[in-house]
Order: sequence, then structure tokens, then C-alpha cells
Amino acid sequence: MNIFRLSGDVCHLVAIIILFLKIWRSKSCAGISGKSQLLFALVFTTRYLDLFTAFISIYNTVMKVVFLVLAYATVSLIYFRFRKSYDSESDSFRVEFLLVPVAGLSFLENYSFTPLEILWTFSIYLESVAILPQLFMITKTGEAESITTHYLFFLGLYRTLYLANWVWRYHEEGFFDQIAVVSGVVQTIFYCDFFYLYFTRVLRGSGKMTLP
Amino acid sequence: SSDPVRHDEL
Repeated sequence: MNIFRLSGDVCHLVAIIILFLKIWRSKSCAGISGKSQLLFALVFTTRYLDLFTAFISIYNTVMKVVFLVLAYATVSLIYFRFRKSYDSESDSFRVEFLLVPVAGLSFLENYSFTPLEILWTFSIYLESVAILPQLFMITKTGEAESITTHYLFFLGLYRTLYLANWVWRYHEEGFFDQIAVVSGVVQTIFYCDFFYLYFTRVLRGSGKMTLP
Repeated sequence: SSDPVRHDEL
């Protein structure tokens, strides 16, 4: 465990909690892509199957369980409890365009051709693109509430910090995970445009982020 | 094997 990894995990947790509380307290999921949240629930489910096969640490187990529970709780708020506020018309990204290539790639490019490994690889690839329905929704409606942008900021920062973690681990431990690193770089690139808008628009004032 | 390291990351 190093400082980049720990702060990355904290940012990830903060992001998920921000989103959950935003929906819970406003009793509305307006502006939130249910499809992105479903994809993240799928990411955690396929990646954390190792909860049943390998014990790493209390920290590891607790975080995995918390991420899983919060992911499904968020999905259920969007699709059940507050579904009247769900803007399904704006959430029109075709997820099959992500799921099919990601599933295909995880069969082709993995560390070993076993069910658990393929699902782990699938989760890594899927995570790198899972935010696209949310970004697409913001582009389509042309705006995002500032609380939603804070969620996206912490979610983007999490994988960016993991990149620093991987550089650290490579130097300190000689550990290099090609699949995770390449996917992590791709994932971070998707946030670059958002980061720019976040710093130039959200943090300098206006309540909402509006697109040019 | 790098497996334990990978399963360590979230």
C-alpha cells in the first residue's frame, strides 16, 4: 500500500458516496446515467468474485463489499425508488456498443483463459469505458449539476492516482500489470476533457457546468 | 505470480 493507491481508493469511495447521497437527499436522479451505474455494478460484480477465492486483507475485503453494496444501492435508487425522476430519454447511449467489444476483447487478451480471469479482464476493460453513457448524457443535455461534476471529478481522480500507484509499484516492486495499466490510461484520457471543464467552469463559480 | 498483487487492487 502506498499513498497514491490509498488516496485513489479514498477518492473512489468519496465519489460513490457523493453520488449516492446526492440522489438520496434530493430524492432525484435527474442528470444521472442509470446505464453508467449499471455498468459499474457489473464491473464490481465481475471483478470481486475473488472475494470467494482469495483473502488478501480486512481492508481489501471490506472495501470490495462496500463498493458492491453501494453500487447496487445506487442502481436501485435510480431504477426503483426514484425511477420517476430518471431521465431515460437523455440516457440513450447504446451500451451494447461497449459490452460486445469489451466482452470480445476480454476473451482475446487476458492472462489466462479461465472463467475468473476472463471476468476480471472484462471488468478492467469495462471500467475504462463505463462512464461514457454519463458523459454522453451531459453532452446531450448540455449541462450538469455541480454535485454531479464533483462526483465525476473524484471518480476520474481515482484512476489517475492509480496510474501514479502503478509507476510507484513498478519502481519499488517491479510489478507491472499491462492490462490494468493500458486500460487505466484509456480510462483517464476519457476524463481529460471533463477535468478541463471542471477546473475552468465549475471551480471558478457558476453553480452548473454548462457546455459551450 | 502477480495474482495476489492484482487481487489486492480494487
